[in-house]
Amino acid sequence: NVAHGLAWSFYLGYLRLVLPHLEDSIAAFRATHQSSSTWRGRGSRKLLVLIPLNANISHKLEDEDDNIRFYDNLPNNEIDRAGVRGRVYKHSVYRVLDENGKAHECVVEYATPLLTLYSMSQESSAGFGEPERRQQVLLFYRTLQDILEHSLECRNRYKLILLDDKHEDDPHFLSKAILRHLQQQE
Amino acid sequence: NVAHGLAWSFYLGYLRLVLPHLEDSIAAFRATHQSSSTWRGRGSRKLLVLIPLNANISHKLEDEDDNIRFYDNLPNNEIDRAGVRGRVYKHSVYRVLDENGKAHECVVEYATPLLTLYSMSQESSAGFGEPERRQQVLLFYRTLQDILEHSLECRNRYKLILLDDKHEDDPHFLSKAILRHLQQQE
Ligand SMILES: Nc1nc(=O)c2ncn([C@@H]3O[C@@H]4COP(=O)(O)O[C@H]5[C@@H](O)[C@H](n6cnc7c(N)ncnc76)O[C@@H]5COP(=O)(O)O[C@@H]3[C@@H]4O)c2[nH]1
Repeated sequence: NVAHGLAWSFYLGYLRLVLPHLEDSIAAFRATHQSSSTWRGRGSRKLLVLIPLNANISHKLEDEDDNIRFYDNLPNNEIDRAGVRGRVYKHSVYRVLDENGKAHECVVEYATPLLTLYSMSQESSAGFGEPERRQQVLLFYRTLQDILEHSLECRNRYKLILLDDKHEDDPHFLSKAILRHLQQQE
Repeated sequence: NVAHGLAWSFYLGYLRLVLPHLEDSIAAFRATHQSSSTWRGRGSRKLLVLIPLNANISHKLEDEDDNIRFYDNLPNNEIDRAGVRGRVYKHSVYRVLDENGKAHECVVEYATPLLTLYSMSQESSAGFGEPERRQQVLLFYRTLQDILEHSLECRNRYKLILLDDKHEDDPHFLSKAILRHLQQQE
């Protein structure tokens, strides 16, 4: 079950390393990026992790929804890992416009292992195809949710956002989904 | 089978992205690091990937063997990935001393997914323990070997070095293993 291993890998090799530092990175960022006062609410101090059911991942969020704009990156976090010295871990800050045109800042990215699930479903030698992919995404989501709920280092520092592919005809589907989750945290 | 998914993830999310650029990065590095003439042989223009059977991974190679020293990092390679803008991919260059005290430079690192296998074997809720771990490392190695042999983007740009744990009482086991593989390429 590929998704089970990818969820553990995402936690052990990434979230467990970066989430404890997130609040400090955001504080350092706000100190040097004084232009905006729209970081309010606890949701904007968490890492928002997007999990689209169809594993269709963009490399730039504004390609999905023009109400989303890249703002800047959080400061780099450098960690020696498995022989690579000062391996860089970073997150991107995006500004998301609501229907009133007001901008909300948040730290958001797609769950990178879904790129592996997507590409594996396209490679015949990898052992699974498109029909199994949706099931694997759900298994990834549930496994990750379970791991994170039992993790002391990650408590309250993340939000998993499962994205249905039923509303993809709405050009502002992604910004609305992000804002709904941000506002839940107020 | 966790190792199968981790091998595909390592290829699709890393080797396939970085190996095509490796030769250019090494050329740029040599142009700015004129101190040494010991890059000879095709082995030193490949990424050496260390795969220890016991999944025991160090974050700094010199911790394993004092005949190995960190030299510098190759130039950063920045790629937009899954919402993270300019995610950094880099490799470390190490100098490895032979028994004559002569230094050989090479780009070497451990296969990072083995850290996930190791940590999963320590977490009771992850579903596998230490006895299965060695089998999983072998499966990782064979799956990766198979994928890479069929990859046009990666041909001739890597060397997988499987490390037995039987000689760990030799303080220069790692440098000798690396040199043996480097010299095979002459
Ligand atoms: N968004 C995001 N930003 C990061 O910096 C990052 N680093 C890791 N991950 C994801 O966490 C998990 C665990 O990572 P690990 O390092 O064990 O495996 C990694 C690692 O073995 C290798 N790899 C990827 N990027 C690098 C890198 N920069 N240097 C060395 N190895 C790398 O290829 C595997 C798959 O990478 P991704 O498919 O990008 O997703 C990883 C993975 O799902 C990241 N996700």
